[in-house]
Amino acid sequence: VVLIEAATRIYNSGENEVRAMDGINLSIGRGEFLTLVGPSGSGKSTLLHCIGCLDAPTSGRVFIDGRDVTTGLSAAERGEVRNAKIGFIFQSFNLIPVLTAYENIEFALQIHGGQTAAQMRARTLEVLSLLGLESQKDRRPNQLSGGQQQRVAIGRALVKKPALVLADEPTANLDRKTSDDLIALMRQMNEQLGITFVFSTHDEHLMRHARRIVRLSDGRIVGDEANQTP
Amino acid sequence: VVLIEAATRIYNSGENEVRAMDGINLSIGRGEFLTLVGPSGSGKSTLLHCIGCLDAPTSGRVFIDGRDVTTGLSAAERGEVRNAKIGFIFQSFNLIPVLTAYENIEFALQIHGGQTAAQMRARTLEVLSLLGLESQKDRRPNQLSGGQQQRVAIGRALVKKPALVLADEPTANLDRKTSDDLIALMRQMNEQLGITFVFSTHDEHLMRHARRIVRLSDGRIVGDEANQTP
Ligand SMILES: Nc1ncnc2c1ncn2[C@@H]1O[C@H](COP(=O)(O)OP(=O)(O)OP(=O)(O)O)[C@@H](O)[C@H]1O
Ligand SMILES: Nc1ncnc2c1ncn2[C@@H]1O[C@H](COP(=O)(O)OP(=O)(O)OP(=O)(O)O)[C@@H](O)[C@H]1O
Ligand SMILES: [Mg+2]
Ligand SMILES: [Mg+2]
Repeated sequence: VVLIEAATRIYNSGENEVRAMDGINLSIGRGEFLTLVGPSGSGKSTLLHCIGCLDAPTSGRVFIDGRDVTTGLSAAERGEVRNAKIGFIFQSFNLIPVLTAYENIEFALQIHGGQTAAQMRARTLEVLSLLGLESQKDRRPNQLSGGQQQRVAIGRALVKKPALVLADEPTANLDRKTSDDLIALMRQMNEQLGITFVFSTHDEHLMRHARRIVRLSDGRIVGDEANQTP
Repeated sequence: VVLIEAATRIYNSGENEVRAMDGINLSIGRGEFLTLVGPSGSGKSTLLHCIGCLDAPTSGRVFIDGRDVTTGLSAAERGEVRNAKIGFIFQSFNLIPVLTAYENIEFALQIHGGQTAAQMRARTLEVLSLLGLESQKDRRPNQLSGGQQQRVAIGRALVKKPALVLADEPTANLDRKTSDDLIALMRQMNEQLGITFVFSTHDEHLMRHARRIVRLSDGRIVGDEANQTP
């Protein structure tokens, strides 16, 4: 479902060149449950943004379901791929400040389209409940705790049951129990709906559940193997 | 160094009353190394903000070094207490977007006052180095990874060697090695300089290093004891 060929992402900050991604080759199949791991600054967020069509590599190519999303695609077309197929959980949440938790999540369904108002309401309430957010649904982000905001960001990505979920450190602000519940939910969506999950994480409990672990270091893949410790 | 008496913090969001803190009594001595733990939404950030004079309880009192900071203090006076005595690491970093990593950290010394330009420069470079940020020092927050931003927020709090450091989930976005280095640095500052540290965390590795663990649930303290597992 995801194919990346020789992708490099260079930032020119000042006179220094930063190789946030450096010659990445990666193939991810439908229904995988994979995590990216690596030190702070090793390129996990950059790689997720390129897979998610939020950023483009400086050189190399990215294919989503066989379609080249790096060359010859307009910004509008890239947006269509994202809306149709990808749910993204940002490391810094990126919630809409003027919308409530409920509205932030429902908004993702409205953009995606294809459902009645009643269907959207039911699904949004279901996701809020799965994430333990029913009592907080009418509050805005600045009225929520860090972990509550993180869960709204997660809800927004999962509500439309996208083919591909990209989750950048989804448990960073969650306590152990909430984190375990989330991991169980994502595994269930993976096993029952065939949704492909790609995380980045520093959380060893989440790492343990991944079926494949891809290690990054200085923008390069230095390890890619099945998880030996299930 | 910190005394909290019957402190309650109520938010009126809509027609519901939220008791983010509910009758908190807490006493913290000089040189302690304590962590707050508890589920997402249990009140850790709220309590840290009240200790740090960034917020005030709806009822009850907070004393810093014997001085009542809740009644009869103007906003300016509360700011003076913060600048003189407290270093705060925010759960969402709160970096100044137009300043570089270097400038964000040095700014804390400039507000604190009392040092020459050369002393401030040397101390800022020292902190950047201790946190592994030398190569990133001239970049702005949106040019940094999540964990790099977190370390700038940490550097800003530690640079002035304040009497009291309040750290809201300081390792949430850090890999294991960077997190271990940070914990070692904070323990050294605690043991050599007598700085009091109060964290909130979900990270079991950081919890293990605390000498005292205060458990929160629904805005109340439900446990307060020495750490049995050193
Ligand atoms: N402005 C507000 N209006 C209403 N409720 C609020 C507001 N700010 C915080 N709260 C609520 O107060 C409670 C405590 O929040 P707090 O941020 O202290 O939790 P926390 O323990 O730090 O959680 P986390 O582990 O998720 O960071 C939460 O239920 C939160 O939703
Ligand atoms: N706009 C930018 N200009 C220059 N360098 C950048 C920019 N954005 C990111 N970088 C750098 O690219 C590298 C990779 O960043 P990335 O955010 O992908 O790391 P990460 O693995 O997600 O780290 P973390 O675990 O801390 O979240 C880092 O060294 C970062 O400082
Ligand atoms: Mg990242
Ligand atoms: Mg918090």
